[in-house]
Formats: sequence, structure tokens, C-alpha cells
Amino acid sequence: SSFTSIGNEYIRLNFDTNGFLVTVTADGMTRIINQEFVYYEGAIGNNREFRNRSSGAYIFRPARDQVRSISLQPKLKVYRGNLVEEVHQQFNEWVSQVVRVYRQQHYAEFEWLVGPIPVDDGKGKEIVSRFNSDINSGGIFYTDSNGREMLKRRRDHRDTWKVKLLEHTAGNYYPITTKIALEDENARMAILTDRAQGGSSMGAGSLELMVHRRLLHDDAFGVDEALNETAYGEGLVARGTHYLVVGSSNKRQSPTTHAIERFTQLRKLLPVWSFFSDAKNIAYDDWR
Amino acid sequence: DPHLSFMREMMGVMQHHDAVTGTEKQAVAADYARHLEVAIRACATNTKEVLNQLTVDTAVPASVTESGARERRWTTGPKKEYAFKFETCTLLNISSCAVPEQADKFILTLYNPLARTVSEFVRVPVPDVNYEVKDFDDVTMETQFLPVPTPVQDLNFRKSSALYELVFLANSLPPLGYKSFYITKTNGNRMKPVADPVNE
Repeated sequence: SSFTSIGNEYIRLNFDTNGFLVTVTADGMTRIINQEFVYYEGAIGNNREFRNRSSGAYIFRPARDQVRSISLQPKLKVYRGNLVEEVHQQFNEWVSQVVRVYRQQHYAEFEWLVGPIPVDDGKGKEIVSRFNSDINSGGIFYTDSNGREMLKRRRDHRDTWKVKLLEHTAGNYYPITTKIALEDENARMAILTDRAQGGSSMGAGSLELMVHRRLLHDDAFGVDEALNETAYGEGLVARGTHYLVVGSSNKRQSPTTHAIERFTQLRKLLPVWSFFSDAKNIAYDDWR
Repeated sequence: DPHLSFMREMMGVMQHHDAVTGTEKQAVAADYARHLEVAIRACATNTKEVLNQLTVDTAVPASVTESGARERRWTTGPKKEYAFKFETCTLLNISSCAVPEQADKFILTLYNPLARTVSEFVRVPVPDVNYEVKDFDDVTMETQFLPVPTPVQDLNFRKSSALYELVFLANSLPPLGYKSFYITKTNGNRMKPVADPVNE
């Protein structure tokens, strides 16, 4: 087929000829799952009254709910080997990603590299990695509470009062410390993060995580500075990793997808420490 | 102790909501990063002390220092003592680390902080594709080399001579324990990784 495929006996990812992830096969089922980078434009307020604040360090306030697409055809390069298979995606000159699947691992790794975020159009941007799937999750999704309990979320809803959301997008964003997930009666998709991020499910089957922000106006909450971090005179480049776990939502199978998520989360958040020692004057046998 | 206390104090400062969420001023964020960097570097001495107190079967009997503390050193019998510098690389996440980029032979010690055995794929940034990895049992590990993705934006920000990442599986890392691997540059003429053709 013209698809590009990487994976192993537990999880397999297929990319179409446009360079986007389109399906994931795991637990004997193939689900439509695509991943893309989009961005929200940051709102610019006059900061006089509470409702007219700019998006900034203390608040996420997009100018509009619609997202902008970052690329229509990322360039692909594929590397295969016995230990790992990788797809290098170049979405544009400031967004790229490496998707990799290691041998005998149950998850796929999405290592994203975002920045410097261009602001020559005078607009602040808030970059999101979005996974859209055909999993019929309705408006329900799950976000973690400091890496432990998963809290059930329902879009445009609060459990303890009748909410009227004036900020539809921001009102549906939640703090994701380690994991965001959704499921239907057959399949479950979870994304593990390597750091705390904002996240939500803005549509059925869809999960998104905010990976980087660059804003040009202070939000008048006290820091008196726009969230516009730079390095070497340009906008900061951020690099991080998302881990995608897809599987059956059947809780009777073993190991359950939940269990795979937990074990992966523990290994990725309490990773092995690497220490390097120069061995210039010690031969291998002496070292042994 | 002074190093660990400094690290504890820095981590104490990092509990501030600004440090946790990044809502502080830019200069303050840079200062937080600077303090953490100093604290991590200071604790490298502790790491070195701890990891150099590996004792091997042929260890010279532990000498009792004047303070009465049992001091054990990394010894391989009477002839030589080795005290390694165990460098932590804070830029490994952007594929940059001085020792593997410059040394022809180096030791990678992996510490497993979990209370159970894990096997992890390790990525080491290297300038070339001819390296051999051996564990202490004289077993040569299976390796794979992948190009460090160097997209446009990376060129300005990553000051590193590493063009590839050496990948191997560090298996059976003991719980709350460590395992070392001896990595040597070889004169082999291994094929550089080539991208598969992709249907566009």
C-alpha cells in the first residue's frame, strides 16, 4: 500500500501519502487516529475589566475557538532497524516531530520540537498537538490528578453547578500532569505527557495537549510581562515527548490498557538516570 | 551534606506556585534554572562518591578511617584505584552530551530509581556510527544508529557535534540499582542510517 507503516507486534502506526498519521493498529483492532499540530491565536484584551484580559502567563484565552492548521503536508523520512522504527516529520520550519516505536513496547513515542514561534504578524500563538480518532467517546474524557486518580470530565459541563461557558475553549481546558484519555465500549486512547500541560477533548474522539505558547501582551494578573520567552534573541524552542497508548477498553483482558498506561507512565516519569564517565585510560578488562 | 542541603533548599524554592507553573518573570525563571543547574552540578560530587564506592570481590579490605566510618573505595585489588567522574548530562533531552561526543571510550552507568527491574532503550548522542557497547559480562549489545533530526530551527539552538543517536537495550536494570556499559569507538565502516523511500 502507499501507506508508510512503523510498529511492532503490539502497536502499528500508518502514515498516509500526505505525511500524516492516519490509523493505529493495536489489540487486534485498527482505529482511525490522526495527529496534527494546530494553534490558537492569543486574545488581546484591554485588560481594563476582568472579561477583557489578554491571553498570558496566568490565563489561556484564545481569540477565537477555531484553530489554525500548521501544515498541510509534512515531509517524511523513515528509518527502520531491529531496535526501533522512526518516522521523522517536518511540518514546517518551526514544527517537527519524530514518531518512534521501539521493539516489543506497547506505546508509540511522539517527540515534538516546536519553535521559534513566529510572531511577525503581531499575533501570539498557542501551539497544540491534537489526536483525532473514531473512538466514540461522546463528550467524556479523563484527565489525571497529579499523576494518580483519573477524573472524569464532560465537555461544556461541571458536576456541581449549571455552567454557562463564556470562553468555550478555555472553559474546557484542564491541567494534565501526566495523562489524558478517552474511550468507548471497544477502544481506549491515552496520551502520557513528559511534563504538565493544558489539555482537553474539544470534540468526540479528539484529545489535545498544549505544547508551547508565545504571547505578546501581559494579562494584567500581576507579572506585568508578556509570556514571550526568547533564547539567542529568537523565540524559545521547546522539545518534549508524548506517549500514545491505544488498546481495548475491555477491563477483563490482561494486561488491561490501563495497566499498560500505568507501567509506561512510571517508567517514563521516573526514568533511568544516565551517568557518563570518560574511560580514556582504563581498558575494558581492567574496567570489568 | 552541604551539596544535598543546597539541592533541598533549591527544590524548596521550586515549590512556589510561580516556579511550578512558570508564571514568574522571565528573569526569575532564568534564576530558578540557574540555581537548579548549580545544585545538580554540586550533587555530582555525591553521585561520584556513591558510585565510586562500588566494591568488587577482590576489594582490598575496607580500611577504617580515623572517624571510624568504614570507607570503601572502588578498588581492583592492591594495584590501582579508580575514581570515575560520573557526568550527568542536562542536555540529553536535546541529544547533546560532552563525554560521548568527545571520548573514544566511555562508560555509561544507568541508575534505575524504580523498585523493580526494568529494561530501557537508551539513546546516546554520538558524532559517528562506529561504536561497540559491552556489558560487564563481555556481552556485546545489539545497537542501532539513528540520525539526530536536525530541522531548520534546531541548527541555531543545539550546539552539539552529535549527528547520530546510538540506541541499545539496557536490559534487567536492577531495582534501585545500576548497571554500567563500556562503549568504545571502533574503526568499523558501519553503514550510516539511510531513510527508506516514502510514497508521497
